[in-house]
Amino acid sequence: MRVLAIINQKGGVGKTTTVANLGAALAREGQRVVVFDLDPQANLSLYLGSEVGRGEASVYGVLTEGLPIQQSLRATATEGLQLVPSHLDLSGAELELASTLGRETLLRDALQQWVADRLAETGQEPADFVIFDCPPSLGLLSVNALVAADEVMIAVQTEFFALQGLSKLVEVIQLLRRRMNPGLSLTGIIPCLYDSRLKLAREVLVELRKYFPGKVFQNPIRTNVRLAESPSFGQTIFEYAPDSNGAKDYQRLAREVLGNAAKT
Amino acid sequence: MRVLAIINQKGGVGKTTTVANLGAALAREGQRVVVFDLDPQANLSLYLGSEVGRGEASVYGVLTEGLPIQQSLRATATEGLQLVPSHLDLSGAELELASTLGRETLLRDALQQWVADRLAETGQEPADFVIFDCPPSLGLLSVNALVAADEVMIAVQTEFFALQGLSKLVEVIQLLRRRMNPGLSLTGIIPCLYDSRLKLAREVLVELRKYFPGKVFQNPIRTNVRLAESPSFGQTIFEYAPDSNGAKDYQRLAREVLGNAAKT
Ligand SMILES: Nc1ncnc2c1ncn2[C@@H]1O[C@H](COP(=O)(O)OP(=O)(O)OP(=O)(O)O)[C@@H](O)[C@H]1O
Ligand SMILES: Nc1ncnc2c1ncn2[C@@H]1O[C@H](COP(=O)(O)OP(=O)(O)OP(=O)(O)O)[C@@H](O)[C@H]1O
Ligand SMILES: [Mg+2]
Ligand SMILES: [Mg+2]
Repeated sequence: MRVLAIINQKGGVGKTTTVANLGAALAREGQRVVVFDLDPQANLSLYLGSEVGRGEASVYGVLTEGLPIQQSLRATATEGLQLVPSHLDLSGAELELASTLGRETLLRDALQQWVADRLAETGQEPADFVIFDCPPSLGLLSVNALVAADEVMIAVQTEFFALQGLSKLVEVIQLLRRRMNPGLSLTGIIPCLYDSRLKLAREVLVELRKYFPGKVFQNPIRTNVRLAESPSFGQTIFEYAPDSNGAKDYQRLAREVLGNAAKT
Repeated sequence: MRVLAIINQKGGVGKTTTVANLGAALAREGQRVVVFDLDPQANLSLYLGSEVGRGEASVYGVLTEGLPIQQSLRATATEGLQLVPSHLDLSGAELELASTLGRETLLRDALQQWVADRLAETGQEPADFVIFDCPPSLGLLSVNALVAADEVMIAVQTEFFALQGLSKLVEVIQLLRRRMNPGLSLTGIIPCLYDSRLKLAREVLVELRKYFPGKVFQNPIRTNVRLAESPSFGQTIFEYAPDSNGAKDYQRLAREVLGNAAKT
């Protein structure tokens, strides 16, 4: 089971769009995928057609009440793709958990329990891929994702502010690797919202390849209005516009991710 | 002195771009403006040409060590526009201050002290406008801005996820108005990154005017590549591309903001 965190504290760079559509693309390749919505805004949950009422099972219960992950799984319209949804209450979790011992490892512990339970029941791991959608911050929720994950993928918009926050993000990843998660590796940088007609975008892409040699995924995700429209129909890009650039780009990314299997 | 908070927990919607360029546009109208960078990513500080080294005066010192605001002011290239910069250390402030008594009113207290000091010295308030750039979350830094401000302006990208987070944001604003800041009013909603060719954008704008009648600023800020390029030169839109749509839109917004003086 590969566990990925899609992260960037810079907002609006394409994290949620990537988790929803990379998840769906991997499921289309026959993988069993579970995506987790760790953002209190619950954009991923809405994108995949799930709205959680107060008190219903969600990531909030998993982190604050020890709710088992298997009790918070939801099906989506895509076969092979399941979701652990978020809830607005999650925005209070950072302060609620501020004094809980081991608050950084709550998600890792829940994940390990879920895997152990499934292995005992079925002799198989519960999924081939787990993907965390992170909020635009480096607070407790993102830290939980980085501690629970084996691989990090940084979604980056090819615009000016993109480069500024990356050094801090890499610093935090290295710190967590040293202190809490020695197996954490940076699998790659995903250029999102790429428009090759913009000189700025081309320049930022060149800079990214310079700073992170060998780490930037070959195919940027191009800006494509179908990707911006698909969430309003609660559909992934493959359901909404299967022949669009958005669908092609995410399918290609899925193949690249499959090709570079993590150092298991 | 009008004190505005530009806020939205949704990331990448144009908050920083609005604070930098609305601030500059108000200064061009002869107002004395001070903008505060409350985002640990320090995008606003970079946009206005300020990089803060560790230990140098910044918002971090104001919130955690009681550094007077007048000691952290920096000039910018625009006459009449000053900046209180951010620093990456600010990302630790939320946890550092988690158990500080009155942690929500630290910014308000600092602001009131600054105004009192200046009135005593010069008989005049230190500025005509103070504008807070908020991070993409509703954590302690954004709460400090909402408690210290008299007016809230919500920057909204005209895309699908925009509407989902607004109800939570309005809830938080109402809560803070009841509990900590009775004078806080919602001055308006600023539609940003607007592209009238996209049906989705037009639909979202219609929804916004329906949900917030009389609160949506007349002129949306149109998507304009010059606005995306200007920060890479450390220049406001007025220095970088004074004849662009971006410059026109922000100047028009400034006139609208001046026209609807807060209920003083
Ligand atoms: N490749 C793309 N082409 C066009 N629009 C896109 C693309 N990727 C994302 N978008 C749109 O850009 C906006 C931001 O994307 P998204 O919400 O996925 O970013 P995010 O990083 O998850 O944001 P946040 O930081 O708030 O969680 C959304 O409106 C989304 O529909
Ligand atoms: N009207 C516009 N036209 C074109 N590009 C824009 C416009 N407004 C903002 N941008 C670009 O969109 C990106 C996001 O804008 P900005 O950083 O101001 O948003 P933000 O809400 O402050 O983000 P964060 O949530 O990370 O603080 C930046 O690359 C910016 O240059
Ligand atoms: Mg998101
Ligand atoms: Mg910003």
